Parts: sequence; C-alpha cells; structure tokens
Amino acid sequence: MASSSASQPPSKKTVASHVPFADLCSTLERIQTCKSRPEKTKYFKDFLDSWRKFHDALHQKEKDVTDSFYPAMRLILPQLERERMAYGIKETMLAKLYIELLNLPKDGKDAAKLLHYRAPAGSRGDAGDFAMIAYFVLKPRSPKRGRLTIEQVNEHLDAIANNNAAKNKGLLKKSLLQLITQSTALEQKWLIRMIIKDLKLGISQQTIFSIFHPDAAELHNVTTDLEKVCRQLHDPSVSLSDVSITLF
Amino acid sequence: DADVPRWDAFFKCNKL
Repeated sequence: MASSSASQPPSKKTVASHVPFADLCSTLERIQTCKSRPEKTKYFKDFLDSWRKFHDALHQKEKDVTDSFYPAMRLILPQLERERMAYGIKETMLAKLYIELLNLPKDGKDAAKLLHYRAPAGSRGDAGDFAMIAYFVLKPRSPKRGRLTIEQVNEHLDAIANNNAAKNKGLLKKSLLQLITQSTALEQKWLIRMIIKDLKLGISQQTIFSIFHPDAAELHNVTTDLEKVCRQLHDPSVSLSDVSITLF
Repeated sequence: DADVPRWDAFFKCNKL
C-alpha cells in the first residue's frame, strides 16, 4: 500500500483534518502528569467538548454527518483498535530505527539507553518505559514544532499497518520515518505509546467512555466498534435506546 | 475560506 497518502492535502470536511496532533498530545500529557482523577477527567472533557463544539460549527449546514470523535478516540484508546491491522513494531525495532535515523554511535550512551530500556538506569524511574527514555534521547534532536493533524497521523498509521500486512519492511520503515521526522519529541513519545498500544494515562477506558457518553461502554460491549460508538453517541443528549432503534 | 471555523477558537491550550 502506498505510504504517500498522508502527503495529500487534508480534507476540510472532518474535524480531525483541522486539529493539530500537538493539541491531542498536550491534552494527553496533562492527563498523565496531573495526579487527581477530577483533573484528569477535566482535561479530557475540555478536549472532547471543544471537539464537539467545533464539529457543530464545521458541519452546521450538513445532513447525515458521519464525522465524529473517532479519529481522536482510536488514538486515545489504541488497545481497542479494530479497523487498522497490527503495526508489527516493538520497542527493540524502534530503538534500532532511532539509532539509525539519528546516527547515534552504536556503542554510545544513548543507543544503549534505547536498546536496554528495561534496565534500571537514572533516577527518573522510567526504567521499562521506552517512550519516556526515547523522549529524553529525542528532545535535543527533533523538530521544535509538529506539523501533523490528527487526520494525517491516522493516515500515516494506516500506511504503517498496511506496509506491515504486506510484509514490506522497507516501506514500513519508510512510512514510520515519514511520521517521526514531522513530529516533536513530545509527539513522538505519544506516537510510540499509541503504536505500542499502552498510553499509561492513569485513567481507565471505562472512565474515558463514561466521559464521552453514559452509554458508550455498553454500546462498545455490544458492538466492539469504536467508530460506531463515536458516531452513534456523538450527541450527548442522545441515549442508547434511541440508537438501538437504528441499530436493530 | 471565511466560512470555515478555526479550531484555535474552540480549543484553548497552553502548548507544552
């Protein structure tokens, strides 16, 4: 599958084509960093509410809108991804790729940190957290501003998954490089977590669902379809019983 | 395009 789809101009028809990936990362960073549950839920709710209001403004003159929070939700809950196939990327592959990309000396300190990310090292308590270790290695070496929207990030991730399914390692590496060379260190930290499918937010998927909509967890249990959950329950005033009529 | 709303106007985020 071609890996160049993300270079095409984004459609102006979706919210995701307007929202910088950096804004999602800032939100995730805040959710993860703050200690209390009310604060964590507030940051997610602020982002979600902004998305819904923008959605209303963007689609105000349209009928049968299928656009939803799904492009963001699938990045926030990557463990529930069903549409995209596996990335086939683990920490060790990322470590080797970063060493090559950043031209790090193979026997140097930073290469060792990436390759032996499980080893207890510094005082930061980030042993075993590859994304965190990569962040500190990448920080002085990455773009200061990210350029990608949430839609473009999803397109890049599609390309990575498609190239993995096609067993084309060269294109898989190329599509991953396209993604990371356009992202800041902070964005890459979150991209790594999305690819590894463990965001470590300190907030459960049940809580994320309950903030999105009181019936979201139930609908997801029935359908295991995140896109359907986001589309059908986009409007918080619509209940699952209203949706059920359309579903069955 | 004047008709297209701006995301920035909806989401106030201090960049980290």
